[in-house]
Amino acid sequence: VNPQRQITSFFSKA
Amino acid sequence: MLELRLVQGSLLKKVLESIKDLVNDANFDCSSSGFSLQAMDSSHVALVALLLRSEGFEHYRCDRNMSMGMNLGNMSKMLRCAGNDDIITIKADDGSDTVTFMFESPTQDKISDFEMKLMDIDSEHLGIPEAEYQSIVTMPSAEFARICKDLSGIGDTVVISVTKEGVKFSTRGDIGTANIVCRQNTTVDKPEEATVINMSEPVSLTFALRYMNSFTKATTLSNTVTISLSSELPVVVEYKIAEMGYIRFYLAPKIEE
Repeated sequence: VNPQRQITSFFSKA
Repeated sequence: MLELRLVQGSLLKKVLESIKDLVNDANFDCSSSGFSLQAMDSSHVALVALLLRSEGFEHYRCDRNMSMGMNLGNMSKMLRCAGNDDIITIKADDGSDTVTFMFESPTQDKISDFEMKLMDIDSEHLGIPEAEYQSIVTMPSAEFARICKDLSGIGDTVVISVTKEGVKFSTRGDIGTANIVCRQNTTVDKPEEATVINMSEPVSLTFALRYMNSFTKATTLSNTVTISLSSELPVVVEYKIAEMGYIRFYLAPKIEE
């Protein structure tokens, strides 16, 4: 099973 | 004071139907430029960004920037009470803890108003940097929805690969494997039936089909969908909302095995 990445690891808090 | 009159009320109904299962609560941000939303799903794997530009409304009044926290399930329950041909007006007073949705039938013989409680939502707004995507695929939205649905009967993830040959959607599961290749096809009768591949570099990424299938609930908003891919970036699945804006779904990739 491929682990899932999170959106927050690409985009940071504005 | 906020008052937004949308003649094509069905657009708002469709927007809600396409995001209510992905996101529970969200802040709708209203400014002079438009009505927008940015929200993540509860596991922070997907993000939805909606923009309805002010020019798309018949009447648009937003005296000062407002952020209105809404439960999307409840908002959807209210918008479902609007007819598909109804004009929808969203109204809120400054500092109020409620929002009012007014529905007018096209012949003005039925006018309803629904007042919904707003909620405080502590959501973090993410900065989405402008990116040059390695591959951008535009294809009929119904075709993309069909592929996601078909593949989810076989596997849980989809590998989307773009090469000079076309875009390939692949899955693998206990019963076997599936590969669907869509080639660039611009020799169609109608532009919305075309598959257009703009590739600067080949790319291959793996995504959870459960999320892709959820995004395809927006299929009714647009005849075409644009899928933007770059290695090391979330995919962007964008449905344009006629003359008004867009709904964009961002999905973080799975880590390759």
